[in-house]
Parts: sequence; structure tokens; C-alpha cells
Amino acid sequence: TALSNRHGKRHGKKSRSRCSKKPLHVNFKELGWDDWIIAPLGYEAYHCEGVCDFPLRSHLEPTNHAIIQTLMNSMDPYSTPPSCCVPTKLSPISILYTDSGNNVVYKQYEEMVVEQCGCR
Amino acid sequence: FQSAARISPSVPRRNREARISHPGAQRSSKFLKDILTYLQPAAGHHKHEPKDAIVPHEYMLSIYRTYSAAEKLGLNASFFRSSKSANTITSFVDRGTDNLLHSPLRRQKYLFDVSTLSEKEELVGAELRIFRKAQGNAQKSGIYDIQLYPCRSDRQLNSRSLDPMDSATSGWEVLDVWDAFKAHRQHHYHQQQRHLCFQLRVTQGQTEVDLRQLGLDRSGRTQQEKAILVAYTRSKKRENLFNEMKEKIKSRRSVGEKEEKPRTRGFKGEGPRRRRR
Repeated sequence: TALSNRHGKRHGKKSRSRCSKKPLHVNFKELGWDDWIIAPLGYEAYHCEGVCDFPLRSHLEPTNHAIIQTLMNSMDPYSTPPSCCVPTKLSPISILYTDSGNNVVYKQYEEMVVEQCGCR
Repeated sequence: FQSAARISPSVPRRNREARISHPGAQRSSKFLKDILTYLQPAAGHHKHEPKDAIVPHEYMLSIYRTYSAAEKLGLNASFFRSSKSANTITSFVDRGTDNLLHSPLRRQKYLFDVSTLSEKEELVGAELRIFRKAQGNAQKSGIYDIQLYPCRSDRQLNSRSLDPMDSATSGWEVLDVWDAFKAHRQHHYHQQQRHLCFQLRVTQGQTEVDLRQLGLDRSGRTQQEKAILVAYTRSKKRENLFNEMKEKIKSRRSVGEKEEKPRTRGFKGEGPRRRRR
């Protein structure tokens, strides 16, 4: 039995947003990396936040494990935690920086920007 | 190009301390602690001051601009085929100088410190880019032949023609040095040979030409006009951003140790003040 009303919200619980992509701006200067990163000065990395609760939507691309865990969590929240809201698709960004020999290097770094979030 | 400006670190001290005392940081590995220590003002004196600012060559800036724009358009994978599937492009600035006593200037040695290029990176291309300044009094007949050799061999690496009319305008001469760079890496892998050296000469017919005539002399060159060796590499495994941080910390630490050494001489048990005296 799912512990939710017809709007999909749980009784007696503060409603939290579903797992989704949220803004996260990375500023290399604040990280103290501006002495070796030439460009960009920062970028939009995004992050994943929200709950993975029953029923899981297909756009969250849940793994079979996440479906089982979410189902068990919906039946008994004390025995099993909900599945995790994490990045499921990431994209690269280009960075221009100086290496330890002060050579200027261009590099494409994989998995820097969150494109999609899902339940795992 | 706003992002090209090098900005000195100015993160407020209290912000850094707050970050260090964060519970997540307490659980961090030794490496993360190193990073946090590196961010502290005490270690900051090893950071580059604005006077040491590195001016990137326009070529590197244009690579960055083009590829980051392509990324935003989603042209990622296919676009990189044009750059030999490289995901890293490193520019090494020429450290060679012309011997001013040699007049006419018949040959030039171009010297590059390539020691920072990791052996884990697969070299997929390399080119030597030499800036040629415009010459008003260029000859109007005959074709020039630009020839490139290794410094310790007479085996020609590459050559290209230069029309005398072209010498009236400034421009970059690009010579493929991939084979030479590959050979250098194979032969000197265990010897840790730091420098890659090329010799340039220009002929017209059978005669060697004074390189000054073609605007190739290197005196009074700005940083952006210096020759660069551009290496196109592809990482064999997925790149971790922290590798660069590790390298930076290592190099800063070695600089720091060199600076500290004279101060640490002294008798056992002496305090820092006494050792300084």
C-alpha cells in the first residue's frame, strides 16, 4: 500500500521536491584555482537534489535496484532508505590552464556538467 | 577575451577557514587536506604574482574559444575528429635564442622543455608554429624552401615552400613534427630527456638564406610572437581534474622546500628564530 494521497504527496510529511537538476555555479576563483585556470572563470555545473519516492517517473531512468529499493521504502520507510538522486548523464567542458611547467594547456574534461538526474 | 586575464588569488581568509572546518573536509583524504593547505594564505606566497602572469598564445585562446563554443552547440565528439581526436592540446614556448654574433643568421635552434608531458598521454599529433615578421624589402623572385632538422642529425624532418610575396606579410609557418616528437619520446623515455630541439634553415636554390631577411630573427619578440610547439594528446584513461592539482601542489612544494632549505640549517633543538639568526 502506498502511503500517499491522490496527489502523490505523503500524509503528515513536509513535501520535498522530486529528484531534479538544480543550479550550481562553480567559481574557480572562489576555489582558489584561478592561479592555474586561465579560462573559463567559472561555469554552470548543476547538481541533483530531491527525493526519489514512489512512484518513480520514467524520466528519472531508475535502475531495477532503485525501483525495488523505492518500493520497499514506500512500504516501510524505517527499514529501507529511499534510492539516491544522482547525476545520470554528464557532459564535458573545455578548460585552458597552465601546467606545472607553466605551459598553456587546453583540455577537455569529461563529466563536469550535470545534464540529467535520476534515481539509483 | 575577458577570461584570459590572470587574477591573483583573493579568497577571504575567513571563507577558507570555514571551508577547512567543514565536517566534509575533516573526513577528507590527505590529498584533499593538501589542497586546502594550498589554498591557505600561508602557502599563498608560492602562488604566482601578477608579474609572473603567463600570456597565452592567440592560437591556444582560439582553440579554447572554438572548442568551448562547439561544446555548447553539442558538436562535441564529431568536432574533435578535426583535431586528431585529441582531448588535450599543450603549447610549449621556444626557449632558444639567436646568436647575435652570427651575421648573416643562417640557422636557428628551437628548444622546448617537454618534460611535463605525461607518458600516459598518447601523442596523436605535433606541430611547430614559427612566427615570421613582415619584411618590407622582400625579394620578388624565387621560391624559398623552409627546412627543419633535429639538432643532432642531418635527417630532414619537414620542409615547406615560401613564396617571396608571402614574406611581405606577417604570419605563422606551421611544420609537422609529429614523427620527430614520437621518436624523441621513444628514445628518451628512460633518459628523461627534457628538451626537444629543432634546427631551422631556409634555402633559395642551393644557397642558404639569411633568416633575418625573412623576418625570422627572434630578438625583441613578445611572448605571443615566440615560436610554440603544439602537442596533441589523448588521455588513455578518464581524466581526473585533481591530477592537475596534484602536479601543482608537487611543484609548489618543491619550490617551497628550496626556499626553506637555507633556513632549516642549524643545531637540533634550536627554535626558528635562532636558526634564522
